[in-house]
Amino acid sequence: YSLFPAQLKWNSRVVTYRVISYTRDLPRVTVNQLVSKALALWSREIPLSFRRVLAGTADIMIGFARGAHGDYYPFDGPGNTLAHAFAPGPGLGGDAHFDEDERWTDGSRLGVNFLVTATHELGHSLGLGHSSDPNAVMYPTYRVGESKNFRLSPDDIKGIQKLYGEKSNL
Amino acid sequence: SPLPREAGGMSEPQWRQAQDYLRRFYPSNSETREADSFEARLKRMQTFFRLPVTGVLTPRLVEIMQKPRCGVPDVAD
Repeated sequence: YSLFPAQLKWNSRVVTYRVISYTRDLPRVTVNQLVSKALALWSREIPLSFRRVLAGTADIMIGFARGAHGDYYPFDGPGNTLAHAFAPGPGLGGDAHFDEDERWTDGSRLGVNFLVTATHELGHSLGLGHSSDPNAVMYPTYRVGESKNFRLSPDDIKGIQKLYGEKSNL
Repeated sequence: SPLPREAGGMSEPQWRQAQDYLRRFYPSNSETREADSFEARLKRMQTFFRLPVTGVLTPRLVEIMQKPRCGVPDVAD
């Protein structure tokens, strides 16, 4: 695993998130459920919880966009870059963007698996960099066909617990 | 003109794609003032993907560069 410079992380125990735009490939309720599931994979391992907000600015703003979309990293059409996210911090910090030119799927059909990609990008939103462990969710290239029993790898868990400590079982 | 040694015999489109990929995902590190030559960046990518570090483009690297991926760089910049 790797961390961002200065080990950027969220200092509060509760991190807010908001889904501000959706893809036409999946029902909104499915996107909301998969985002919640992705965040649960991380919060299961660390003393941090997530609260969804429906208006205003959240710590983690999540959205779909195509091409240039307001940050310095325009998306590039189908394939190549699928999504990106920013390290914890104010403004763009923590935000996760998904390329609307991809074909997003919940695993029930061909396409880019949104749960897998969202879990990866939200790992960045929490402060993880890319891992060179091919089995890690934080490995930079996308791997097809990982939906059932999808979970974090030991490398991912080690990295996120390096930042936030372990979840206390009180 | 012939491509440089680091191109490893790859085609010119693959050479250009490799240059774009390395500039995007293996930025030079302003703190360590690491060199940002093609060879230096390629070595960083080879180190990251646990491949032999030669500084020369290979079919395996071209294959990795063509995979769909996350837009965040692989090394901190």
